[in-house]
Amino acid sequence: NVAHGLAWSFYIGYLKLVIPALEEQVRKHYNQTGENLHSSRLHILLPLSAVAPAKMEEEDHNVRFHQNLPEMQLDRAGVRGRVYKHSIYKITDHKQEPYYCVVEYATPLLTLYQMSQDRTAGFSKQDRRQQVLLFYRTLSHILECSLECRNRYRLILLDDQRADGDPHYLSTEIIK
Amino acid sequence: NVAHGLAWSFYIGYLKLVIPALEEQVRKHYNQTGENLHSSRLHILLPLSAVAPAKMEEEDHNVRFHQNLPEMQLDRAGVRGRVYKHSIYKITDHKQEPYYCVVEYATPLLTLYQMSQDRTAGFSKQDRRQQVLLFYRTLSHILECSLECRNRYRLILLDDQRADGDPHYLSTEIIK
Ligand SMILES: Nc1nc(=O)c2ncn([C@@H]3O[C@@H]4COP(=O)(O)O[C@H]5[C@@H](O)[C@H](n6cnc7c(N)ncnc76)O[C@@H]5COP(=O)(O)O[C@@H]3[C@@H]4O)c2[nH]1
Repeated sequence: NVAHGLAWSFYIGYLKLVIPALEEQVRKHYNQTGENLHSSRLHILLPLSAVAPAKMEEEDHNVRFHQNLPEMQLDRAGVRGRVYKHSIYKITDHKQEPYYCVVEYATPLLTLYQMSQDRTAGFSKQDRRQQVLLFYRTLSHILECSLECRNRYRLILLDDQRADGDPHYLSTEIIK
Repeated sequence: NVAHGLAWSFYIGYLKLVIPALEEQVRKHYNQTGENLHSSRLHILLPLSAVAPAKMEEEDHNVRFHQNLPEMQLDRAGVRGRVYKHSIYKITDHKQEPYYCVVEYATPLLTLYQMSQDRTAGFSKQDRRQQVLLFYRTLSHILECSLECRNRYRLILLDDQRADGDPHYLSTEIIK
């Protein structure tokens, strides 16, 4: 099952490396800018449609890119100084003050989406939603058992069917 | 099958993006340094053991890190300016002049290796070699059919059993 392997790859090749370092990056950001984030957890967006746009602003105008956190460099598999960085977003809401947090889509969903478009990948459009759910369940389970990552992330499942044309569905789900 | 999904992910999420840009990065490198590479193909190392060390020098002293190519930045799934970069290595051989090329291990093998170490991943150490071969076959097939990537890469299978203590197996295989 493709989603099972992609969830493991996302954890082993990324979350296990970056989540433990996040608190430090958020502290450095505060030292450099005086800005406090409302949460230092990594907010990970999981759209059931597997549609993960490059820019979140396209989904909801109440979500705006603020600034990147300081980057982390690691030697990985022969690439020297491979860069890992996260983006801080400012989420607005009429009632409350802006909510600053570190948020991004789960990039492996891009693979699920494109595999379902390619006839030779053996993966249909109908399979996609199922695979995103399997990705979510597998990843939740891995992260709950992970000492390095416990309590330092939030998985946010986005149901495009429930969103149903609500232009502020994304910001509402992130702030919840 | 985990390897099948990882090969697709490696192509869709990485090779399809970076390989077409490689020729341009190699040209920029020449403009900045006056150095020509012996090959502008991306050399991708696939050790059957799935062991992909951070630094190639540990495997063979005839392989030395030279410099990184200029980096490429892309907005991906909410991360602004995600960095993609490759390392140039200088490969020496007693008879010939040094061989400069862009080489790296296939990063997904790190996932295969670590999954085989984790009891909950459902993946045994015996499975590992089989999965690396499946990864190699799936990836070869995808790349052969890829218009964006054709003729711009080299897949180098490394058989630790054939290497058998030869301290220069890696450099020999890269230069071949
Ligand atoms: N050598 C190399 N250099 C790169 O810059 C790179 N970027 C991706 N990959 C490999 O390509 C494939 C597809 O990548 P994708 O982004 O969909 O998944 C990635 C992505 O969801 C996440 N991830 C890894 N690095 C980053 C990063 N810097 N920023 C955000 N997410 C990342 O964790 C997954 C697994 O990463 P890797 O296990 O390093 O291998 C990946 C993967 O096999 C790379 N390989």
